[in-house]
Amino acid sequence: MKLKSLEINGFKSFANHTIINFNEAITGIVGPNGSGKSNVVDAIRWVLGEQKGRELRLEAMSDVIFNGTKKRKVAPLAQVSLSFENTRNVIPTDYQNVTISRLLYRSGESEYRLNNVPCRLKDITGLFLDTGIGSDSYAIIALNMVEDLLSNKENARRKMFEQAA
Amino acid sequence: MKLKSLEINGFKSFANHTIINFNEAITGIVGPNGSGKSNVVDAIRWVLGEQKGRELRLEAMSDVIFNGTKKRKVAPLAQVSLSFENTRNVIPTDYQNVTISRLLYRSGESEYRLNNVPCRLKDITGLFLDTGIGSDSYAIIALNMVEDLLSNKENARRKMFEQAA
Amino acid sequence: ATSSFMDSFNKVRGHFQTVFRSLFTEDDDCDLILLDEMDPLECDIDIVAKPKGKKPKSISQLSGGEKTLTAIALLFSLYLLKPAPFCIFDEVDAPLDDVNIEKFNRIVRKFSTDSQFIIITHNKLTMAEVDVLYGVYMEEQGVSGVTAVDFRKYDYDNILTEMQG
Amino acid sequence: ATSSFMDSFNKVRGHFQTVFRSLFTEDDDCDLILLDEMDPLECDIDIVAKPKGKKPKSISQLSGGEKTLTAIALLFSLYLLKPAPFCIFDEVDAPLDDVNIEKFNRIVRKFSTDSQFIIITHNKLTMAEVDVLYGVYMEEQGVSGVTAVDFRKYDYDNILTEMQG
Ligand SMILES: Nc1ncnc2c1ncn2[C@@H]1O[C@H](COP(=O)(O)OP(=O)(O)OP(=O)(O)O)[C@@H](O)[C@H]1O
Ligand SMILES: Nc1ncnc2c1ncn2[C@@H]1O[C@H](COP(=O)(O)OP(=O)(O)OP(=O)(O)O)[C@@H](O)[C@H]1O
Ligand SMILES: [Mg+2]
Ligand SMILES: [Mg+2]
Repeated sequence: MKLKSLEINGFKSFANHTIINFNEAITGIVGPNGSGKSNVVDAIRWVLGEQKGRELRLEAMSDVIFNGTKKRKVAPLAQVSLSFENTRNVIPTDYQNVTISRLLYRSGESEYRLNNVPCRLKDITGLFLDTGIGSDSYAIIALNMVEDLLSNKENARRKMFEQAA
Repeated sequence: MKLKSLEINGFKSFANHTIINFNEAITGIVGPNGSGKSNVVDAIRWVLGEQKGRELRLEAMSDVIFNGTKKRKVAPLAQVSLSFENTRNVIPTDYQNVTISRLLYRSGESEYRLNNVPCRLKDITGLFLDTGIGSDSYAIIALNMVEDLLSNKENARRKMFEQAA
Repeated sequence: ATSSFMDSFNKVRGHFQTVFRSLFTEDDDCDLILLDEMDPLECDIDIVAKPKGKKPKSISQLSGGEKTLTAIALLFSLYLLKPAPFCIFDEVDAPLDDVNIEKFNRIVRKFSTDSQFIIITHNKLTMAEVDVLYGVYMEEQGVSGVTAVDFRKYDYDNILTEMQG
Repeated sequence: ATSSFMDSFNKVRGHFQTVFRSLFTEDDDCDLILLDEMDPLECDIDIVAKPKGKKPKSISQLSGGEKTLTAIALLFSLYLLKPAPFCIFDEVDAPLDDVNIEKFNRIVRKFSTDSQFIIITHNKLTMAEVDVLYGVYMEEQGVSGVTAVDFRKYDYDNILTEMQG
């Protein structure tokens, strides 16, 4: 499978519609503190179905919606879409191009979509079973997870082994 | 008070007798990963009377003694001395120059010294009461303590306030 | 279930020894140990790491950078068992010195034939190693934007200053 | 006891607003709050930080670098209340971007008239700012040594390579 692009709109600090392309083998993301780099990672975990707000640094899931600034009001919804080329048929579907999307409205209503067709969360997580991709994947790593591995917090080592095994 | 020098011998990775001078306002310490920079900080906390091995990354206090390598055997003792100029009489003593020392032998025997005269631990901690200096001072900061302040782990914020208040 | 876990575990253990030695030095020792062989599906997994001739009693005695590099060795050992289609690293290179950052970038490059990597970093050496660089910045106060960045060192310093807004 | 703590607390709170604004921007909001004013000697202390027009619900929503800079602001507010004779910082600048590292170095320089600072760092900008630089390295396998370092950028890269042994 090959990542193609990530589209973010209204998610955390991404009040404006933003597209990031992932065409290369190694993509670097840089920028000042607080600019939104880790929010990009959160967006990917969120669209993959992350249900635990704490994993995304939130007190409530509704906190993912752009919450406004002194000069700009809150967004009506948060939307993230992640697009892949299904090379080597890693994902069990006939589609060659796959786009998964997740939306959360201020009302609390939420939607998931597969190639723009509404679906359920488990249709999305089901696609990625055994691929190594998921919201809490052993392949999405930040420094706090490195610390958890080293201190073995809440049996982090075994959980990581089980994802790869 | 003005720091003058730190002498380390047999403490952690400092198998060889080492002296570091602190004559300037701002001293920088650099070097590769694992070279011994944080061990210098541990040495300062240890000579100031640190009793909790966990604060020094140890399972037992005896782990501070240089424990040998494939090519070099263990040290018989660990010794650290810290020297100050007692400017502005910050330390309640008539001495203009003060040196505190701590020794730990493999037998488990330990010694404290003030200007080379054997003394007790509380003679040393007593000297520094209210100066802001101590093994767990609000003025000795590593990244894990920054995290504790931010997460308020074990009421870290209040403890730090109380040291400064 | 037990035999399939043991099979995976032993493979990862073998990979760990290879990867660890490539990140540290060729005659270093390391190991992964099941702390209770009678309960392989539940017991704790111990990490033993002895870089560069040292003899630490546990990995908690290692330095910040050595621990991070050890965790990276474990992660890549899991990736050898089961490559993930893409891996995301959020500032995991922060505790590493320049020499270890080069090793980290080299192992990422090596594995990038089988997986796509997204690397978030503040480090200039890492920025020089990626295939494409995106800058995330504050487009307006509190609102993120993304731009392609052409990395030549002075270019990045200028962009970073502009990105600070 | 209560009134002396409240006195100190209010002073630190005032300092926090000044220091925070000097590290972020002049029209940013921040505060320190006693969560139970009926129990000032025991209750939790809350940190409110709203850098650059943002409106986070708690500091856990801030980025890694923003949180570190906020903790640094709190520490220096405590130092304004009660300067310590010396302060040791072990790699606290690691999560900061270049612009914030300059701010960190500037505030250290400012406070260095009243306190001596010992700064451990991997960052070249910080190295350029100190008065004297010591390199800690592995003199032989597993054994630390210290040498004075003359910092000019290429010099450091060479020394670091030599220090790697
Ligand atoms: N719902 C939201 N609405 C608006 N802004 C938000 C929201 N959630 C988080 N933010 C802001 O996003 C910023 C954090 O961004 P992020 O963690 O991605 O920074 P970063 O680029 O990773 O920085 P660093 O280099 O310090 O790690 C914070 O300032 C936070 O206040
Ligand atoms: N009692 C001991 N005897 C010998 N070596 C020891 C002892 N205790 C710790 N060490 C070694 O000292 C090293 C750690 O040094 P230290 O933590 O000071 O590194 P550092 O320079 O701070 O590195 P980093 O940049 O990664 O933080 C470890 O490799 C550890 O094995
Ligand atoms: Mg971040
Ligand atoms: Mg260290």
